Amino acid sequence: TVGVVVRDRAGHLAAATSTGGTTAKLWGRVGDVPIIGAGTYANDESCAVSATGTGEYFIRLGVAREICNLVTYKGLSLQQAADEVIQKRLTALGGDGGIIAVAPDGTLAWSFNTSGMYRARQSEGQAPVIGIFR
Amino acid sequence: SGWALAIHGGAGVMDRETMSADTQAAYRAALQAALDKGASVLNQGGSALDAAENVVRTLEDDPLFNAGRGAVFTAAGRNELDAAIMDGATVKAGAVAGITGTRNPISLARAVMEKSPHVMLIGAGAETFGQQNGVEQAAPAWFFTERRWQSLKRTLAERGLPVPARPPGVGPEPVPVAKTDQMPEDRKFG
Repeated sequence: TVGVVVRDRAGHLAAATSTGGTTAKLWGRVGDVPIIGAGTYANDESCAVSATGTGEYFIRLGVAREICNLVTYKGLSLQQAADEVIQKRLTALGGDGGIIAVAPDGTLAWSFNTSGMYRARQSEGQAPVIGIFR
Repeated sequence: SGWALAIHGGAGVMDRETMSADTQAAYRAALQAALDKGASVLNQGGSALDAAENVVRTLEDDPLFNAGRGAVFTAAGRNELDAAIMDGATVKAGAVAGITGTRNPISLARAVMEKSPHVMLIGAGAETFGQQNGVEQAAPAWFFTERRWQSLKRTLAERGLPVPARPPGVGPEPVPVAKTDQMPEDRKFG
């Protein structure tokens, strides 16, 4: 799975995610990627999120939208919201994976409970940050 | 007040001890290239939506990642691709699933968002919509990589399931299969 979250100079947000799914999948199995609110979500008033992981858990938890809801209704920071959903709720349920997110003010966050996630981020005027392992 | 973007290329079991330096370098270079694409759009005043689509298209075309070219195979030996895009400004969204013949599923998802009254289209209907709206098509051979095919064979063998025929246009299995195409999946999910 690949994904991106973006804030442009006008302050608008977008999220995009794409995947081939899981090896040897059967029955037309679909994961969280195309489920709006699970693997992909963006709202200028809250945040934008793109997810990767065991899709079934991300669908059940509505991960992407849940993170944005925690920011909006509970007043959590973007990182706090991401960690609450990924490190606590997803992990407790037995799910694996991670997310990237951006807030309306350009704050970036990522959170994953696996040993690695191919990831990169950059803010205008700053050096890029690229990571693989935890 | 400036732009910001973050990218991911999948999460899972990644072993620092066993992932070769060359592999790490390849992924880092690919992620940098995707960042550069997004930054280029944004530095020219482009929209978050345009940057998002362009970044994902770059990653879909890179066979390292499980999306577009280089995607994993179904048990039947096909690539079935899913994608979604959402515009935070309008809260409009487009999503597709079960795509087999569209080169960049993310562009098909954007077409669904902008050119249809719907949010999600799947399978053959989604592909027809894409063809009618000028979304670039691709043959099965475009998505094929030997590494993913070998991974499928190993997985099917573990499950006692038959191995399907190779997709049309990809040629016979190499003899021997390159060692780099026999590596176990470096990530398990997504």
